[in-house]
Amino acid sequence: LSAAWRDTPTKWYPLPLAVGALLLVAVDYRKNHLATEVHVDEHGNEVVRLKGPWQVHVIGALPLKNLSRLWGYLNGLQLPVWFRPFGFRLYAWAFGCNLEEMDPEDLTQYRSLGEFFYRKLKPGVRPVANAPLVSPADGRVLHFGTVHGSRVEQVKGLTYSLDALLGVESPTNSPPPSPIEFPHRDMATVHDEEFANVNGINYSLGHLLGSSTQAKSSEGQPPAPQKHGERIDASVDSESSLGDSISHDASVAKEMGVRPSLQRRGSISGASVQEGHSLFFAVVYLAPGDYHRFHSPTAWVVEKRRHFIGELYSVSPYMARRLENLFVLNERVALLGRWRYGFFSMVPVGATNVGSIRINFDTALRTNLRQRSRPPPGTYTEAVYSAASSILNGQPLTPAEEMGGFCLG
Amino acid sequence: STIVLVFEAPKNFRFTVQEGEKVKVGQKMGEI
Repeated sequence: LSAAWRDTPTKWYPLPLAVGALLLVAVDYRKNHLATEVHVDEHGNEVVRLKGPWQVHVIGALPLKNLSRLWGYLNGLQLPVWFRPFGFRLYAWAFGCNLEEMDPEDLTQYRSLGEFFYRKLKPGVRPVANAPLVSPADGRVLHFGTVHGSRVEQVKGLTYSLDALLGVESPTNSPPPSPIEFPHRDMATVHDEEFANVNGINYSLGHLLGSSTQAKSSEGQPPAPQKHGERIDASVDSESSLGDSISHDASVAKEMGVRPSLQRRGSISGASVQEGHSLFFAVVYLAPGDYHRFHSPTAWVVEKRRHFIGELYSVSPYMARRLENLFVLNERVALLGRWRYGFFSMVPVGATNVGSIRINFDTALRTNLRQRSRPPPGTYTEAVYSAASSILNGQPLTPAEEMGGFCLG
Repeated sequence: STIVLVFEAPKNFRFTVQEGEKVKVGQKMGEI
């Protein structure tokens, strides 16, 4: 070997530059085109596919939803009272939960890990900053920035489609905006100036009629997913007294800074923003030990929700850096509405261990359901909250108001 | 689990958090 190494003559000859240049072009093409290659369906909407390194495909081959439901079943089992303090302290130590700020503090009161996971906080432990946008949850800021075109950056170098995240309004879905009708005024419509002068208080007339309510889908059954959403007009029955809903919605109307529009502001997904405005995004990741209820990030009105039945990949930063289209592949509930500056949306995205998403003002919502056949990505079921507060045309929320949460399984 | 916010705001909107920063409910995330 050493003789061959020593005696074999070395011959040098020039590599044609063209070969090197071609190699660079091929590498660049693969990086910039194949990676961002977008497949579209017959409607021109992007077809979302599982893309990423081999680890992602291995995880994608697992029965994630069944694992998630099994995890939820196990965590719903009642624990013996004597075991609860030890068990929950062990979980808190492992995942860094803060046991001092939860309500109730007595660990024996949580019958299962699922209940402990969905714990509440003591009043006052989360002061609300005086800012246009506050954090909707305890967690870690994964990424934030400006939406360019219709692509949102997942992490540096990975993007996904905004339409795929929020759903595309299909023409059959959006009925023409109807003027507000007030039964006690023989179906007359109220004009804007009247809106301001009722009792001299500039609050939402809708509260003289309706009151903040629990939206229920008309069927009461979890709706079957339709391609691109089927409008389920939430039928409501007023459950709370008129008084508290006037103050609540009035504060939202006031905080929104503008008189709530009597007419819907046109389609809110697909986000055509006003002159001088941009679209921004922010992603907050909740770790297993974090408090898992989420709150309103600002004063806004939720007009509709779109429930996308998807997969339940882990959404850890490790996966977010590798699995392209992660937030578009996973099960999620897109809450769409508006705030004082225009379009506003908040999308809780489920994950393997927390596949269930709960929205306090939407008791019809069912997530992480057993599915015979998985609907194609992009399919959603839609419900509107227009009856929650008719003049605001949606469910009004004040900053840091609790909206719901993530449950185990 | 994860929460994604997508919203319209004036161009001078500015985030007041850093990537990777721990946040809590109600903490300021942005200003105009």
